[in-house]
Amino acid sequence: GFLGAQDPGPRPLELKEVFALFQIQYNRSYSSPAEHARRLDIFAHNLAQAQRLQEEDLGTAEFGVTPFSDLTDEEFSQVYKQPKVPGEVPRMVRKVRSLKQGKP
Amino acid sequence: VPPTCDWRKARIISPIRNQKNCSCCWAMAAADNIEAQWGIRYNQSVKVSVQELLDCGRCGDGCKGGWVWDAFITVLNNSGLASEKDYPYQSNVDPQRCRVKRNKVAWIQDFIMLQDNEQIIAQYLASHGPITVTINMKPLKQYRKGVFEATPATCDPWLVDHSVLLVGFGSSKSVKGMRAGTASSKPYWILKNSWGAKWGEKGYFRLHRGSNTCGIAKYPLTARVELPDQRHPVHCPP
Repeated sequence: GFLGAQDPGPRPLELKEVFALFQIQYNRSYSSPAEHARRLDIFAHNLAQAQRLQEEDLGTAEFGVTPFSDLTDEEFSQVYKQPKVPGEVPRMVRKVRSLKQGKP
Repeated sequence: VPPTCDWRKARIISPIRNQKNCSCCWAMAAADNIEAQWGIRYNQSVKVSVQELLDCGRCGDGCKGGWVWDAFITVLNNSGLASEKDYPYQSNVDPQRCRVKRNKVAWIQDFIMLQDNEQIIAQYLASHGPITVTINMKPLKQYRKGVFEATPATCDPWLVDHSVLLVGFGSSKSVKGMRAGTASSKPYWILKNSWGAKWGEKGYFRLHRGSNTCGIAKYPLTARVELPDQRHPVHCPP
């Protein structure tokens, strides 16, 4: 019928296609098919996490594919997270007065 | 406090840095802060050495994390910092490589921690220049653009683990509010990250202002490059 002939519009990209675009955009290649499959799984997990953040956000932020989308949370934390808990936050300001202004 | 402030328009903010495989956001935020303060005070663009902060820091391996005040103490102990060009970033640490060079391009008088109050932070930012803050980085791995607003339940303000430079603030119309027929203004902070320019909004991101989103008010810290009693008045570009 007439309705059936209508163009349904662009179909949503499949996960593998989105991952292929990610690899191109961020210049990623993997050492073996097994590693590729593992990174694809991590990528899917990260997209699900992005969706959760999107639902939680009370503002206007957008979450999704980023340069870190093929990293596990552990890999990401190792590089970017500050693991140290401050033992002591400085309470006293240290002042170094120069004898002549503008000189160290 | 002015309605908007964006220090990027004053051309005192250095290009976006990239930590690569080194957890040194604390050193990069401190370097960004010193460069911005130096630019405001002396109208001079400098790029200071993050590697000097890492190699010469008092806390050992700076690629395994640190705090902004450690960086400022290193700057005070070393009487300033060499240039990025003379002492380039290598994304690893070697304490034996520490060369406290004579040729310093910037130095600081002291550093201060502001009150954990977003209104006071905005006032200081507008009248003194960019400052460093330490936040909970939970939403940043997946962040692409826009203003992130969280509750303490969705982004714990006590678990802060990433230092960045606060460079401005403003307000935007809330899209979600408009959809519901109640357009409301969303105040936000503009923050400079150190994960390269391909991340976020050309290396920057925005967080909601006024709700201590992700603990932004917990550790507001800044270096001072001139004595408070000799300070020149400055104004943040709107």
